[in-house]
Amino acid sequence: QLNTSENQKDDDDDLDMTAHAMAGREAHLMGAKPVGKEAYMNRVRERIYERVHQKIQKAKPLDAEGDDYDAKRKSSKSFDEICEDYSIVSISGSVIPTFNPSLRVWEYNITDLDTQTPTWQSKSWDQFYKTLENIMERDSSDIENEHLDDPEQEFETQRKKKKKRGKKPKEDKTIPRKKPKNLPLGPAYEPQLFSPTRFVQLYADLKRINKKYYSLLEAGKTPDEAAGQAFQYEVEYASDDDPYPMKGLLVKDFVLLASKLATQKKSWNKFMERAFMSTGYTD
Amino acid sequence: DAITGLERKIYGRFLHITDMHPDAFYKEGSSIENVCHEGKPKNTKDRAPRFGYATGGCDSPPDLVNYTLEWITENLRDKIDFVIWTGDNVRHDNDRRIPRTEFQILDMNELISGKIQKLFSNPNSENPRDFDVSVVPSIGNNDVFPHNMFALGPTLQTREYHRIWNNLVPQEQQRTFDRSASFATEVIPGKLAVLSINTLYLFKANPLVDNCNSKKQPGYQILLWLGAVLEEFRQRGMKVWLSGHVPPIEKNFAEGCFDKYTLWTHEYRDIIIGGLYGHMNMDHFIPVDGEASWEAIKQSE
Repeated sequence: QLNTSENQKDDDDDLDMTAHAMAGREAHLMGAKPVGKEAYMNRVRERIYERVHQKIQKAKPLDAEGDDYDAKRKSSKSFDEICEDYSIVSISGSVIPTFNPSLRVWEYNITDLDTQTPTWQSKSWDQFYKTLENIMERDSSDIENEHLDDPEQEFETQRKKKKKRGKKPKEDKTIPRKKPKNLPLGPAYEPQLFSPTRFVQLYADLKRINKKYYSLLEAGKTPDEAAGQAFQYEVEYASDDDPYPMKGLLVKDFVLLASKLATQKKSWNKFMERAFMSTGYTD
Repeated sequence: DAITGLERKIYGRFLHITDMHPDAFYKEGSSIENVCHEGKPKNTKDRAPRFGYATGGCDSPPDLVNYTLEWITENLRDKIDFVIWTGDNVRHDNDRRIPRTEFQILDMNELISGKIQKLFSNPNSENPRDFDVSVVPSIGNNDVFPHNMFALGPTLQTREYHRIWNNLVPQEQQRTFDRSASFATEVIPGKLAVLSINTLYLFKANPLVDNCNSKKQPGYQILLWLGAVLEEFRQRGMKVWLSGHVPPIEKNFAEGCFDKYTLWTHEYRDIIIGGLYGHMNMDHFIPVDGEASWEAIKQSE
């Protein structure tokens, strides 16, 4: 018994040491110099942009009814329908100088803002959140009743579940229902009020800023004066800039860009330069 | 303006700012190799400059954050409608000589939140909730202690963030915020809202998150919240931006969470404009395929 207990202790110690080492490694990695970011971006290109490109290549052409259309080879979806499959996750550069500090200003359509009157609901937000709170509370009570952490209770629950087999499973409330067909597409898909139209990417070129700051100090400026004159954000690029100007920022514009990035080396190189905030970073 | 009832000029522009990571231990002139905390630089290239050094592995010097906010005050503040601010407002835990504490993390968040609120608040109003520019913050994986770990509320940490963002979280959402650390702000009342989603409940690296399938999982609860809120905005005829710290991509989200989250963004494409995230420090975008997620869900079932 003593031996077993000692062995157990050794195992626990080993596990602790490994856990500490892993935590240390992770902390180090999280705050360390950027590593493998180029490889990550290349994976994005190969696994995601390339897949998007393949998918839109198979899009049903506009004259799909014609004789040339090979129905077997082509998708049954048009380009617009394929775009509807996608939503866009925009990941922004940071202020922390992993690369150069950056900010993004988004521009959006407000043309019809004044003509649209808000649809006020009879139910207040107060009421809505109280109901939501109750739903979440009730769900939590269900968890307590399930006793999932107790193996015996878990066994019992499973046994009862098996008994009920054949009964329609409960609806999973964390899976949405399909969008009702009568609802029109939103501002991400068709130009309308609140559709994003353009963004401007701002960055602080730290090399230039620090250089200017220290030369101003040498020239006799006070640190505050030098900092005030040296520090500034400037436009790195805008979404409609070359070499891959985007007409707008609808999903279809991003889908087309992804396809272009998958196939055009020049655009991809510029995209990589911008991804690392013009620091010239490579792996 | 929902608070004052006054009309506000809308510019058709907003700001996204993320991952400030200010480091109070940053020392100008120290060694970059020593994460800009101490030590004599080996050479001029190793010397930590006043405003920080790109790709060197150091966090932000406080001056970088302060001058960034000052630059925003002078150049953007009066030209934008709202701010989406996606977290990580403290230094990394990258120096074993000075490990981070929970107090340091919350204190720094309080400090930065105070600066941001001051920057965008209405200087002529005594009401602390009266902002010229609405600000929608979200929690980053470095804003919690231990690193990455964040339990479903109510916990001391969700209550702390409610206190720190007291003026930014709408009053009627106090209780749901205590539970989910997520909320929604009407940045143009009755028309446009921004959802602040606590993505740590879906994050693979959060040790308290396994999947999004069991009711006891934080991810299940946050998806319940998301679904209910999206449906309410649909009923009200409003459009929404999604925002959060960790981007919802396969690499980051726990089993099932990525597909379920993608389904919500897909099936509410009548109201969702897009999703803005931080965490990865690189400027790029990921198109996520809703139909592929339906396939994945069907297969897992």
